[in-house]
Amino acid sequence: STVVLVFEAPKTFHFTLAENMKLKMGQRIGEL
Amino acid sequence: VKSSGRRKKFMSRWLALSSLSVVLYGVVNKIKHKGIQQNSSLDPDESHSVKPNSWTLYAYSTLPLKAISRVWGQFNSLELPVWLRSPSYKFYAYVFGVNLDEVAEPDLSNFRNLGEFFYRTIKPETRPIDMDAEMVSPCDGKVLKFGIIENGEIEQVKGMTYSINALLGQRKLAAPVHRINYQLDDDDVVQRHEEFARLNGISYTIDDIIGGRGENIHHSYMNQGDQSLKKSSASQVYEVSNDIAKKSSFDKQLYFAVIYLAPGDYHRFHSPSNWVTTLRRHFVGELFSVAPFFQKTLQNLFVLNERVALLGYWKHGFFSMIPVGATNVGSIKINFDKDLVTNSIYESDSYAQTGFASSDTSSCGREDEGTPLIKCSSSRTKKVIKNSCYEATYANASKILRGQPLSKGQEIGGFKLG
Repeated sequence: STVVLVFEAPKTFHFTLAENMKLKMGQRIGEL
Repeated sequence: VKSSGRRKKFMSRWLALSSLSVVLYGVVNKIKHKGIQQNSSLDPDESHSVKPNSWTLYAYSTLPLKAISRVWGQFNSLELPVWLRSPSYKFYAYVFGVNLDEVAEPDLSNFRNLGEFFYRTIKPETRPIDMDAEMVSPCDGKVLKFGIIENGEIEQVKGMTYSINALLGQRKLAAPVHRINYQLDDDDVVQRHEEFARLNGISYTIDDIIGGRGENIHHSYMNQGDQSLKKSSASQVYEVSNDIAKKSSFDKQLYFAVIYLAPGDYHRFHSPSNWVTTLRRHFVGELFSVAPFFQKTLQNLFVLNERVALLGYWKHGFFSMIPVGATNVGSIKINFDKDLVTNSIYESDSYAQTGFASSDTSSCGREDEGTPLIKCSSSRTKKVIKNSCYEATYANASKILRGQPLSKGQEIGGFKLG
C-alpha cells in the first residue's frame, strides 16, 4: 500500500527526506 | 515410472490450460468493461488503461486482481485455532520484519486471524509525534518519491509521471454526491473547532475560499483551463478557477510525497499536519501491486489503482492525502467515514440514498446536471462500475470549518487485508 500527499505550501517549505529513506509515523518530514 | 511421467504431463497441460483461461477471462472482462464505458455517456478516460510496455504486464493487467484480493481477505479472516495464532504471527513477523515489542496487544493469541494482526495498533510511546515540525510522516514506510509538482504532473519514477488531475479527480467539483450525515455541532464542539481554526491559523472557511479570498488555496489545483470561479447557490456546484501553471499566488508551490508501506509495516495512517478534509473521492480502480518494482514498470499505476482521495485545506492552502490500495491490502478504512467501502462488488448502501456517480473520473457525478450517470438503487444490487468516482462531502462535520478537522498525529484510518 502507498500514501500520497499533495499539498500547497510556501516556497520556503522543504522536505527533510531522502529517497528510499525509512520513515516512522510521526517523524518530521518537512519544515519551513 | 510410466505413471509419474504421465502425471507430470497431465499437470503441465492442466497448468498451461488454467493460466490461459485466466488470461482469456481477463481479456474478455476488459472488452466487456470497454463496452460499458462506450455505452455510458462519457468518453473512456485514457489514463485508465494499462499501457504495458511488455506482454507480461499486459497479462498481469488481465488477472482478476480484485477477486484475488477479496479471496486473500476472506482467507485471512478465517479464525485460527488459539494454539496456532502466536507461532503464525511470529513467523509472519520474522519473514516481514515486524517489531513485536511495539505491538500494543501483549498477548498475540488475542488476534483471531492474520487480518486482525495486520491491522494491529502499536504502543503510542513507540511513535512520538514531532509537534514542532511543520509536517510529520502519516505512516511507517519508505520514501519512494517527493518533490515539487510542475505543470500538474507528479513524477512516479524517473521519466514516468502521472497527472494530478487523474490522481485527485479534476475540473468541476460536483456538488457532493453523498453527504456524510453528522449531527450538527453542539456548543462545545463549535468552541473546539473555533479553537482548532484559531490555533492553526485557519482564518477562512470554505466560503472565504469560494468567495475568492483564497483563490490560490482551494481545489483549483485539480483544475486546468481557465474557468471563472462561481458558486451557483442552487446546485452548490463550484466551477473552480485557475490554471496550475498560472497559480495566482506566487509565493507558494505544490508539493508531493509518496510513501510505500511494506507488508511488515504498521498499516494505520495518521494525520501529517493540522488540516481540515472537506471532500472524499473514492476512485474504484484496479488493485495492482504497488511494490517498487511495479512502480518502476507500470505507467500510471497510482491513477489505475483503487484509492481514496481526502481533499481539504490547511493553513497554507490546499491539502490532500491519498491512501492507494494494492492487491493484498484492498480495503482502505477511514475512521470517521463509516459509509466508505472499498474493494467491494456492490456500492455501499449509503450511496443508494443519494448516489450519483460517474463512470469517469474526469468529473465526478454532478447533481446540477441532473443526469444521474449511475443512479444507485435502494438495495445492494448496484454493481460498482470500474474507474468510477464516488464523491462525498464532510461539510456537515463542522459549521465553522465546513469539514472534518484532523490534528497532527491523529489516527485517520488504515489498510486492511483483502
